[in-house]
Amino acid sequence: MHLKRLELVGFKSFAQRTRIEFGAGLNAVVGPNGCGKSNIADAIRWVLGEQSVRSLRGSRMEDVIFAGTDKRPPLGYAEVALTLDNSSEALPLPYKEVTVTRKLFRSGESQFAINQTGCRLRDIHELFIDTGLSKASYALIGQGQLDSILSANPMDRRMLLDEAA
Amino acid sequence: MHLKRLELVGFKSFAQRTRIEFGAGLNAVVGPNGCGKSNIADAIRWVLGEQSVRSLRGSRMEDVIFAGTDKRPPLGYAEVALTLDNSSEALPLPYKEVTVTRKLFRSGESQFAINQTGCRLRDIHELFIDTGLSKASYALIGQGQLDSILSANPMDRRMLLDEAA
Amino acid sequence: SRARFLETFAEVRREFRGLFEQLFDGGKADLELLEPDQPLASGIEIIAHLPGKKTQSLALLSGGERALTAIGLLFALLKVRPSPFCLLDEIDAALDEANLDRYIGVLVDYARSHQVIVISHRPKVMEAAESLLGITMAEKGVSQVISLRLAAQQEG
Amino acid sequence: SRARFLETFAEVRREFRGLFEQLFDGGKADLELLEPDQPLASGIEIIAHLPGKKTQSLALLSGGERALTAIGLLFALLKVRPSPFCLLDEIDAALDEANLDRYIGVLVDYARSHQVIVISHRPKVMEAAESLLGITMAEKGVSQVISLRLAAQQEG
Ligand SMILES: Nc1ncnc2c1ncn2[C@@H]1O[C@H](COP(=O)(O)OP(=O)(O)OP(=O)(O)O)[C@@H](O)[C@H]1O
Ligand SMILES: Nc1ncnc2c1ncn2[C@@H]1O[C@H](COP(=O)(O)OP(=O)(O)OP(=O)(O)O)[C@@H](O)[C@H]1O
Ligand SMILES: [Mg+2]
Ligand SMILES: [Mg+2]
Repeated sequence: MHLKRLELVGFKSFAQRTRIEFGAGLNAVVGPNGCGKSNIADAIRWVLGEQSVRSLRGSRMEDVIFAGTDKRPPLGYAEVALTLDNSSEALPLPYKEVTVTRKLFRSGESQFAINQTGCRLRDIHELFIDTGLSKASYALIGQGQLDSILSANPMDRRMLLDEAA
Repeated sequence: MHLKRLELVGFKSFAQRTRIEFGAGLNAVVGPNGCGKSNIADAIRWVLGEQSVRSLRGSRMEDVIFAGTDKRPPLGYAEVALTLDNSSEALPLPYKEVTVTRKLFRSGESQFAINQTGCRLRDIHELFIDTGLSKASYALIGQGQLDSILSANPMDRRMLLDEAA
Repeated sequence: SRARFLETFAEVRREFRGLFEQLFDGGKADLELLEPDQPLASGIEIIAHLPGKKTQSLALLSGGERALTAIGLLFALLKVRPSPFCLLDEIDAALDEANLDRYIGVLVDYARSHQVIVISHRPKVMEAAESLLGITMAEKGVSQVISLRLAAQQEG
Repeated sequence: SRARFLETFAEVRREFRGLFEQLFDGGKADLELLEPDQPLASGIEIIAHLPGKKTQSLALLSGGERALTAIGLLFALLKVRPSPFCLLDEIDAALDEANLDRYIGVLVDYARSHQVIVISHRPKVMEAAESLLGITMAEKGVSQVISLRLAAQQEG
């Protein structure tokens, strides 16, 4: 299983509908300070079901919705869709492609979907259990987070191994 | 007042007696990972009277003494001497040059001196009060510490201004 | 289960030791169970011995040495229990050029059989990547993506 | 005293606003007392408005944007209440090339009248320095210094 593409609209600095295609092997995301690279990492974490606002650098979940610029007004919702190749059937679904979608309105209303079928957040969480994406915190290393692998206390390090086991 | 030179022996990776001359304006300390640059910063902090072992990256004060390599045995003491130009008499002493020395033996015994005259640690602390070296935590920014200027809570930031006031 | 944990621990430890030696071009490292007779409740100690230097606490290591040690442990975990893809945001920031080259060696080797997404400012990392995704803000505050290079998507 | 604090606060605030605009080539920033009627007990808020973007909490800023904002505040404090020398250990790590250039502009300007010791891996910073001190470990684990360039020591 691997990541085929990510589609975002209204998510943080991605005001316009944007489609990002990923290839096999090594993909490098590059650009100047503040252009949106870590925002893409946040989008991936968010669509996989991240609920910690703090780990997304916000103070409220609403902070992930495009807040506007001096030329554009804020948008009313944020939507991210992550499409994975599932030919190996690592995910327990009978599809070659699996698309997970998350949408958040300013009202606070949330919508979730797996392959266009509405579902709940916990269905997304459960879908990824046993894939190494839900429980492997070492698979998604945020900016400035590398050192915590070492600075964590011995029991926290042990949790990394529990995730791998 | 400015820093003229730093002399170290037995301090962390500086096994050999080393003399470092500084110039006016911008001085850049460069070299590969692990060569000893931040150890120089630690030495400056230490000779100015730093007592927090943690801020020197150790678990005991003895950790600042050269621990040996696979070719050299550990040393029995660490000694650092910092020499400042005092032509402007910013320091309350009648000398054009002021040298502050700190020495620590493995036994735990410490020695301090100002211009070769033995003194106590608190004499060094008091010497620098009102110079901006003792109370200006913003004058000595350690590796990885820049972000804490922003991430500190509003009252901690206020303390930075108290130091400057 | 206890057996599974001990087996995973042994594998991660073996990978970590090998990767450390590769990343530091020498030296040796280890992982230890603080309480070997209670593996399911035991914390884990990391021991790092840099080439030519004495084994010391991790805290005394330099910024770059700590980053490279963390990278060794990270890739040991990823090799033993890979994730469908991994996402590494600026983990190379503290590395000098020599350490960067050795890190890229491990990264490229791992990426031969696993999908990796790295965010980086380092030109050598960009050169090593099969796919290059440029992010820009032609309009201030609004991000756009330019696909500068796109490798074929793998099968399966 | 209250008067002295308010005076210092006003000066640091003025410097910070100017430096921010210079470092970000636009935008505006501010410092605010959370409790203006109790200045001696009040916390301080930092407001950063990047060019073209909306004012948001500092937490949402990127790694490089946060670093540059912190550099602005740091040099504001250093300008208002200089220290005999300052020592900055790898504060440029998160900056891209364009931001690095603007930071070096502020650094070189400040170093015209103040002694600064920076530790850095960035070639442009090395080029800008009047004195260059190389640290090496010809023998593993043992540091040595090579004075690559030494500016005259200032008078007074
Ligand atoms: N809800 C939002 N609406 C609009 N812009 C936002 C929103 N949330 C964050 N941003 C903007 O996104 C920018 C940060 O982007 P990001 O963290 O992805 O940068 P980056 O490319 O990782 O940069 P660096 O190289 O410095 O780490 C900030 O300027 C911030 O103002
Ligand atoms: N007491 C000691 N005896 C011998 N070596 C020591 C001692 N304390 C620290 N060291 C060594 O000093 C080295 C770290 O040096 P330092 O932190 O100054 O590196 P650096 O030049 O700042 O590197 P970086 O660019 O990665 O930040 C470590 O390898 C550590 O083992
Ligand atoms: Mg970033
Ligand atoms: Mg360092």
